[in-house]
Amino acid sequence: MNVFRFAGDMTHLISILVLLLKIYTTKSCSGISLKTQELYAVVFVTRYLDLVTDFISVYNTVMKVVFISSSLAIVWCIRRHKVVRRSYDKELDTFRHWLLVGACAVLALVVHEKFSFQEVCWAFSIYLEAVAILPQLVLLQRSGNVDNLTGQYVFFLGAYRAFYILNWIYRYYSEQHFTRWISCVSGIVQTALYADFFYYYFISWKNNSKLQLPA
Amino acid sequence: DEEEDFHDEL
Repeated sequence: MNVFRFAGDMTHLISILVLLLKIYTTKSCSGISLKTQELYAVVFVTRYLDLVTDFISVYNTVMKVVFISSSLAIVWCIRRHKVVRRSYDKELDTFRHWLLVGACAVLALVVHEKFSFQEVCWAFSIYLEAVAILPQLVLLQRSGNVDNLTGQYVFFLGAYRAFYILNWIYRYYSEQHFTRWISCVSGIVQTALYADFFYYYFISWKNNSKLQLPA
Repeated sequence: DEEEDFHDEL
């Protein structure tokens, strides 16, 4: 464990806590893409299949349980919670995200470390996580104004993988650890997808203005 | 180093 990876995990945790805070305090999920939340639930379930078979550390196990349970809870809230579900932007959240699932599944079957069920699922989850934010970014562009908590949620979610890239660089030089190139390439693609969001987020922060993503 | 057979990162 190194400081970059720990910062990445904590940033990821913060993004989830901010999202839970938004849903809990405002009893609303306006501006939140259910499709991105569903993709993240699939990412965590397929990535942490080893939750019960490989014990790596208490920290690792606890974080996996938190990520899986929070992502499933958020999907449940937006789909089933009698108050929250009313504010779901169903007509704006129209990204065909199952296409992303299909494409990542095909890619994982073709490009993986080892042809085993767990490794193919792991590669699938890495690819899917890289593109999981797309429905959310499209929704933000369509919904125009972005409330603070939603903006912070997306910001922390994008920042966490950037910390992981620093972690991979650090591990390469300090531990001669060659991170799996699948993680690296996907992590760079994932962070790049946030580039324009980060730009507009910085502009809104600098001008102390409302976050506006151009349609 | 031998390829780890588990993923130690989240």
